[in-house]
Amino acid sequence: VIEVQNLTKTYQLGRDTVVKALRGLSFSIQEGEFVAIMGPSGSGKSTLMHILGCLDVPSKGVYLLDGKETNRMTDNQLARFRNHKIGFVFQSFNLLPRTSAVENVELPLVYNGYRNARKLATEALDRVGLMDRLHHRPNELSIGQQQRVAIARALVTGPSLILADEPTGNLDTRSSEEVLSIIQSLNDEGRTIVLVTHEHDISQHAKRLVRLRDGLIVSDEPVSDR
Amino acid sequence: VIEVQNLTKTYQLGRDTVVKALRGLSFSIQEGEFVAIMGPSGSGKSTLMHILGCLDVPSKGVYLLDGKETNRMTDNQLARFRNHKIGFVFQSFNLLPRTSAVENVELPLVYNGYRNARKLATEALDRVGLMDRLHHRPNELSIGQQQRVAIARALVTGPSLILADEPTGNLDTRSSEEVLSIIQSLNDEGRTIVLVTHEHDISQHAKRLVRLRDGLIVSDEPVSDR
Ligand SMILES: Nc1ncnc2c1ncn2[C@@H]1O[C@H](COP(=O)(O)OP(=O)(O)OP(=O)(O)O)[C@@H](O)[C@H]1O
Ligand SMILES: Nc1ncnc2c1ncn2[C@@H]1O[C@H](COP(=O)(O)OP(=O)(O)OP(=O)(O)O)[C@@H](O)[C@H]1O
Ligand SMILES: [Mg+2]
Ligand SMILES: [Mg+2]
Repeated sequence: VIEVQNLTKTYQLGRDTVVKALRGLSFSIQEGEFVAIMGPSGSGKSTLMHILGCLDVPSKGVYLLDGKETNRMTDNQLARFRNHKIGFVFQSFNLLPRTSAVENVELPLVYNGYRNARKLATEALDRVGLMDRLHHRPNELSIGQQQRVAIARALVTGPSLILADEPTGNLDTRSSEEVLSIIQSLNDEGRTIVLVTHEHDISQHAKRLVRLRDGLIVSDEPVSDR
Repeated sequence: VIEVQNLTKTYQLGRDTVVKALRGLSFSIQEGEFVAIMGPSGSGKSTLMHILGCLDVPSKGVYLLDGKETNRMTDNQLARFRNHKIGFVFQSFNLLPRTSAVENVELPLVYNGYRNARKLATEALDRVGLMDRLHHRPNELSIGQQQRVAIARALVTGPSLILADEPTGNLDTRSSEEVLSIIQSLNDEGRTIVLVTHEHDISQHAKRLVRLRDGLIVSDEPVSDR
């Protein structure tokens, strides 16, 4: 479902500063896989995730999504992938600040024409333990609660590709385990999962572990016992 | 240095919704202690930290800082505590978006009249591994890099009370250990540390562990072997 070839991302800041965030990544992910991505802070994980989620474009290289080259897609085609196929949990949540939790979660459903958007959004928030926070706005929520709203929003349309960038970074052990079991059951249904994490314990829930360092893949191995 | 008595914080949202974020906390912290605070997402940790940092006021109860009641201090006195005595690492960083990393870190120094602000800020960023990111603005930094800028800014004036709200939540293991060893050496110098974390391993660096649940303290114990 995902194939990247020599993916490169370079930022130019001012006249002299060049940051090579990705330096030529090549890998592929089959449908139904559960891949964890680890690596030091600043190694390029979020940059890669944004490209995979069609939220950014590489400087060089190719990204094939379901066999189609993304750099040859129209804006409409890319938007359809982003809104229908892909569920993205952002490392910094990206919630709409002036709307409530349930309105934030129902947005992708409304956008996709679901009639029971409010009901599905409420159930999604219930599953992440936020039934009593439906009408709170993000600044009336703890950071971990905001993270769970972001998770609920990413998963509510039942996307076939889930890109989760540190979804448990701000959660206590019990909430982390609950979120991981939701993700696990989605994978059991055949959905493809790519999960960035800093925690070794979390990575062990995946079936394959890709390690980044300075914008390059340094290892790509199955997870033992999985 | 810190004493709270029956600290309560209640939020009123709209007409019907009341959130009791803190339900009557009482404890004290002596100078030079190293206290970890743990608890489920939404249990009141950040709310407590904001009150301890003089960034918020309780609904009821008393907060004595260096023996003085904070609710009887003038705005100037509170500001002096915030800017001179306390270093606060925010869970959501709170960096100025349009200024570079080094300018963000030098701000407390400039505010306090240091002449070598730029030099001290540069050294602080070097200590957290961001020497090559001095002139990047927050949106040109990874989330973990932003977190390290927030840490450098909190510590740069050498405050006697350090309040760190999940300072390693978005850091890889190696960066976390580096940050914790900086915090440990500050405690070795006699500074008081209060550190919120979700990770048991991180909490074991402290000498005392306070657990919150639903806005109450449920345990307050020394950390074994420390
Ligand atoms: N402005 C607000 N209005 C209403 N409720 C609020 C407000 N700010 C926080 N809350 C609620 O207060 C409770 C405590 O929030 P707090 O941010 O202190 O939790 P926390 O322990 O830091 O959680 P986390 O581990 O997720 O960061 C939460 O249930 C939250 O929903
Ligand atoms: N807009 C930008 N301009 C310049 N450099 C950038 C920009 N965005 C990111 N970078 C740099 O690209 C590198 C990769 O960033 P990225 O956010 O992908 O890291 P990451 O692996 O997700 O890190 P973390 O674990 O801290 O979240 C970092 O060194 C960062 O400083
Ligand atoms: Mg990242
Ligand atoms: Mg918090």
